[in-house]
Amino acid sequence: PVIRGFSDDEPLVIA
Amino acid sequence: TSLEALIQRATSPTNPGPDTAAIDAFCGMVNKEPNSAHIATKLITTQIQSPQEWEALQSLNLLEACMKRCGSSFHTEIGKFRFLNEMIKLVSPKYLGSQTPKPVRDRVLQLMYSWTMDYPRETKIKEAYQMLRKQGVVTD
Repeated sequence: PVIRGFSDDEPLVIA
Repeated sequence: TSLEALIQRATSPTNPGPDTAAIDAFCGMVNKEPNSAHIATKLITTQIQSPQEWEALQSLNLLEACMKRCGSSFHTEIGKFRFLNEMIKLVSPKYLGSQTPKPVRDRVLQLMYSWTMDYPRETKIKEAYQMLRKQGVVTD
């Protein structure tokens, strides 16, 4: 199973 | 003195010129105190969004000094979209771009562009900059 680690970042904002 | 106190001194709108002592002390503390890169980045994020142009410009100068003099833990924090998004909002007309003074907008783009060359391993910086070009925020 894919372990969904806590990503310590957020998605890129689109200008 | 804490990072909070030092950044207030380093970016105060009443500074007649750059407060190099406060800038040096801030960078020194970031290098000395473990896990301070994250706190330093959050403090800088707040300061660069100041509506006072001189305060925002001094904050961007502090940011540049930290990039040059602080270690990879600081580069890692700046190389996250969590931080880069705040720089994007300053220059994007969809967010704060129209209220941000032009010298501040120009300085943000100049820093991001220089970082794409100076820190090629921080691939998110290049990704963010290329997005700004694609969206027409950055012109040649």
